[in-house]
Amino acid sequence: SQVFEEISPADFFYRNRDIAGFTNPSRAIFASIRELVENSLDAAELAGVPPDIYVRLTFGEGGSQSGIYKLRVEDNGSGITSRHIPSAFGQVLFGSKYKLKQARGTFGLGGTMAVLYGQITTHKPASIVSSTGSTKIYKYRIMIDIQRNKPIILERKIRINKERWHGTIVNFSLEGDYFRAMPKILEYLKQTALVNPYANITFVDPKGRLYKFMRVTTKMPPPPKETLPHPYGVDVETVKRLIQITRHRNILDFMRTHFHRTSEKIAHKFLEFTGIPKSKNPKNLGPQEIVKLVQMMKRFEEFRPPSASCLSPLGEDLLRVGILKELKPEFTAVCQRKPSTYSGHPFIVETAIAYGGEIPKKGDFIVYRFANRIPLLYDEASDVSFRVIKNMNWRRYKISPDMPIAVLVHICSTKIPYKTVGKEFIADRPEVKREILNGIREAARKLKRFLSKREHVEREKRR
Amino acid sequence: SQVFEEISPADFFYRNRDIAGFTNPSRAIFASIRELVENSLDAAELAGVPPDIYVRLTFGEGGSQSGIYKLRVEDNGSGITSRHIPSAFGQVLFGSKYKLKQARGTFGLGGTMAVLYGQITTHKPASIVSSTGSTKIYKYRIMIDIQRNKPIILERKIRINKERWHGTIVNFSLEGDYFRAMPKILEYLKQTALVNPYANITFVDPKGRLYKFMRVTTKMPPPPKETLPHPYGVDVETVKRLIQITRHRNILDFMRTHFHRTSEKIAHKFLEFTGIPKSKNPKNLGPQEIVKLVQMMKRFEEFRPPSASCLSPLGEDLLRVGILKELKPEFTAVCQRKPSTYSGHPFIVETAIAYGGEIPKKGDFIVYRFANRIPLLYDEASDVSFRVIKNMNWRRYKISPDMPIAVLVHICSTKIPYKTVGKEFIADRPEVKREILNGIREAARKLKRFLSKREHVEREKRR
Ligand SMILES: Nc1ncnc2c1ncn2[C@@H]1O[C@H](COP(=O)(O)OP(=O)(O)OP(=O)(O)O)[C@@H](O)[C@H]1O
Ligand SMILES: Nc1ncnc2c1ncn2[C@@H]1O[C@H](COP(=O)(O)OP(=O)(O)OP(=O)(O)O)[C@@H](O)[C@H]1O
Ligand SMILES: [Mg+2]
Ligand SMILES: [Mg+2]
Repeated sequence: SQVFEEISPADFFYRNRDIAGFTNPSRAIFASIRELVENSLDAAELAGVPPDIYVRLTFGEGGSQSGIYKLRVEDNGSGITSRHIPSAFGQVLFGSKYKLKQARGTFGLGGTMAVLYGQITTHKPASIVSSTGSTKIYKYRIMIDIQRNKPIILERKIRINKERWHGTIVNFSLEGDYFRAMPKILEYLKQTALVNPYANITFVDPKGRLYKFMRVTTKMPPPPKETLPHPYGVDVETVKRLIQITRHRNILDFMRTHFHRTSEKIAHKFLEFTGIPKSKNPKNLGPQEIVKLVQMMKRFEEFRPPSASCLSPLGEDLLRVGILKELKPEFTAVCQRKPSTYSGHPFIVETAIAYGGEIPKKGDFIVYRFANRIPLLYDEASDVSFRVIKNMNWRRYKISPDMPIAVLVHICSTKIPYKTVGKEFIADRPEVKREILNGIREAARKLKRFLSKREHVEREKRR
Repeated sequence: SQVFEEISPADFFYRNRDIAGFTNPSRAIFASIRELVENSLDAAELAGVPPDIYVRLTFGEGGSQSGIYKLRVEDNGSGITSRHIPSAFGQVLFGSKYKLKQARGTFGLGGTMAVLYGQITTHKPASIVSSTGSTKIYKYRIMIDIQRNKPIILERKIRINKERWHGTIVNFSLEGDYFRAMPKILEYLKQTALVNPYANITFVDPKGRLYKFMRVTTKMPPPPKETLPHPYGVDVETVKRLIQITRHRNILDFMRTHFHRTSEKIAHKFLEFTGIPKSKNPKNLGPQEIVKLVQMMKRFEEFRPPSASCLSPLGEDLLRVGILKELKPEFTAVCQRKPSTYSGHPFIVETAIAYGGEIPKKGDFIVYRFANRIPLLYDEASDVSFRVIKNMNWRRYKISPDMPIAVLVHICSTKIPYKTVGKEFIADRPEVKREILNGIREAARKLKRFLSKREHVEREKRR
């Protein structure tokens, strides 16, 4: 007969670490660097400062043949309050990004996965140094109790923070294969610099080579603001949880307080639509009444569409600046679409087409994909953006794949429809697909105009 | 400053249910049916009986327009002992398949995800009836406390099991879109019948239409046996856990008892190779000594390769029988490769090419992919088998895509390298890729021989 077991989420992602992107030593080095760099970028933006990020990868004690490396990532971000540092890196499904607000982080998993992978391949602890800019800097040495999904604190030190530094330094050892991973790591850093042109990223590789991606501006997009759930985006579980925590004893105030852009007037109209009396205590709604309430929310057509204040698109200027800095094209067409939603989640698509200059002719378009300012480098063929580009009728715009062209797609959302825990590619959501298609068409129109104008000028010259 | 939260694994998969395959109402109906059918097939094979599985999908109380369905899946499998029933369906990361033994289930997640999805879309409890063939049949009505990842038992009933029935019946409501999902559901059941030709599968759809997939044999492959970890497949964490639980006080007996096919003689040789004295108490190994032990395990070349007793391939006869029953080709070439390993996990590839008869001409090969006797129906282009078929040189075998040909690939392993939690497609592991390629080539050779023999016969006829 069957023998049952329960396992912790750390154990689940330990056993299935390839599902989180830690497939083999080469991929794991890439995954560790990207998870930590994305955490650092989030942290600097949270602190409202242009990010300064230092990544150093060195050979471990066994030297260059042992396959063991040491990874150190330092940032000038918001830092982490002392009591949360061990769990931030020693517990899976623990984090500060479970909010309705655009961020690179979303699962509460990445940083801990990197530390976990290091631990299972080298059995060495990780060291985390952090300060929020207070009078103290905290240093922890931790390991992870994988079966309990809890950090093990081996050491905790405090020192005085004279310069009121704020930031985080993560240091750990891991098995890897840098030489195999190198092209992807460098491509990742370059594309990160492109889509975050206000960031300084410095990388020292195991051979001591220095790569510097310098900022060309200190201008940053306005930060996103946390938002309330939208009536079109909730289900029974979410509404149940809101009812559990609400202090309101009538459903009118409940609707008005807990839902996005739901004024008293709209809440009134909605409750008339449902036939539920305004004074009804939400805690007295029965299970099927809650189901009906949620169904009614989907059918009521007068809720205002979600605002995009929880999003933070790059904007056409910054996108152009980043493309110029890293791709050096002759001409760039950018387009920022209006906010849209899928399944109640707001999103914005930004596209660009870069032509000529240092863009190489590859016989096909070079596709760059970004989500919440994260470059996506794997599984191109499965990604919705790639499919849109493949199936689009480019001849309408007199653009062909043998031209030196790069097509860039950036999606920002409170919930990127990632297909995988490893954030490799984006699922095919009809609303998102439509926005990508229209965004690329708009950019293609601009390029077509530039090319025909240029052709016209050349013809004039030849007369 | 950052506000931290921890979430349960049920909450993680609730928020990210598209990562588990529950993307939208149409996909969720498919996912629910496949998760329950796979559980039933595992259970019947565990009980050693040819599976009888009944799937019934009906319109919910709102009728055909409400988008609410009721799903009922019944099997004649091993059943579940009473005290484990609530957690089996009410707790994520709980199950009986966390062993080193081939099974369809692997994550401890699927059945609970189906119940969870039903709950968040309809707020109705699920009912589970089960017996292991004892004197009692147990019926539970449960919901899931998602934030705690625990079942909520609403009702528990016992009745006498007069006929000593064994099996499980799962009943729950869910939001869905059957008419969109129907082609995929029917294709799934047909391919399941193909790769499990000893199973009876009956499906009644919401319109009352009956689909019967009848067994053509009661012969089943020998069941897999649970195995020990292999020295080539372990890492520091696994060895640490074995050291914690071992009752042996010397490392020789530790190696001999806890590792696959490690006899006393081989354990001796290995310990001489490492320089660790045979009498060393494994619990006295320091962290870096454990790391060195694991590295030595990877380098010692005299461990016997993993045996395939933990696997249960279909076998050429059953595969042929299943293909004939569901595809009715004129000719079938099958091939079962020898056991191989990737990252220490044993696997076997079985391939087949079916030609002519009722196989339609589609202008390209029809690809059927299976893993541990589960059909994979999504993300074909990302799957390793599809890529092998696309890039193979078929002209060598005088086979071209305009012929009526289906190519089937079945991989069995103690750990299928799924890329996603939704078990949609298989990652590109070099060892697996090589076995698939060689397996298809072998089958292609057989088809080539058949075609040239037939061509020869036809030429003779025309003289
Ligand atoms: N460099 C850093 N600076 C400040 N806070 C950090 C840093 N790295 C991690 N954190 C904190 O630790 C938490 C957990 O990080 P982790 O990478 O595991 O998850 P996440 O970023 O929330 O989500 P994801 O798994 O999608 O990356 C973060 O939410 C953040 O609050
Ligand atoms: N029909 C059934 N008959 C017998 N046992 C079952 C049945 N359905 C589920 N179980 C038991 O409940 C456990 C949990 O099922 P669940 O589908 O959630 O996970 P799993 O099958 O182990 O893994 P996976 O997530 O890969 O499907 C199973 O491991 C099995 O022991
Ligand atoms: Mg992160
Ligand atoms: Mg299952």
